[in-house]
Amino acid sequence: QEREHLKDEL
Amino acid sequence: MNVFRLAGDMTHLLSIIILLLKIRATKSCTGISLKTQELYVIVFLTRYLDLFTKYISFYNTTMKLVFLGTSISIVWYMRYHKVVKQTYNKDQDTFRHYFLAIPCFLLALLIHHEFTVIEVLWTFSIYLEAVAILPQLVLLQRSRNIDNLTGNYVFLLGAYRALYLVNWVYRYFTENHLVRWIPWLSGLVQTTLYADFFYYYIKSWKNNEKLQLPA
Repeated sequence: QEREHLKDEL
Repeated sequence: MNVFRLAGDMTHLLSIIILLLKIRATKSCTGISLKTQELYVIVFLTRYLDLFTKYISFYNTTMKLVFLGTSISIVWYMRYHKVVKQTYNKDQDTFRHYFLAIPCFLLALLIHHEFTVIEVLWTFSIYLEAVAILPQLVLLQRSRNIDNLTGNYVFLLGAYRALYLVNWVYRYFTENHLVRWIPWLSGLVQTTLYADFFYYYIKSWKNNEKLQLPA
């Protein structure tokens, strides 16, 4: 969930 | 998406467009570090590995393709374009950028969120981006006169990550206080590296004089 959170940024 | 992150992405995009315009319009890459540009290509390649496997949004995919395409074409221009490559300050752009990449990779092997290829390479790209500007800053100190486009390019590049820091503060307070140390600390280091450039850039802008970095 932490990694998923990061995913939407460039 | 929040306004700080959108402003950050647009500032980042603008910096790359300004650099491409400088190279295409003046057919010159004087004062630009090829090492930094190559590091940025590595940053984007290792960060956008899941470009085709994970669809986030049209915006996200488009921007990733634009960043990859423009950064690769800048390196192509500086390496292979018959006119532009003559203007590259080869003898001044001597920073050993592998000395930057290797410790970043080792650090990513040690400190990451989860030990998978995608995650470690993503973390490597975050660490590498923080220090990728160093060859460019060293080159600016060596090259006596910095042209306006190059100065604006570096300024916008530094400003984009500063806006991302604001975005992370905003997201911390609006998205159940999720802590994200790796990008936060890397982004802080990245922005701090621009500190003295920002000082001289704003000073030259205020006094309306040529941008000059002390040797």
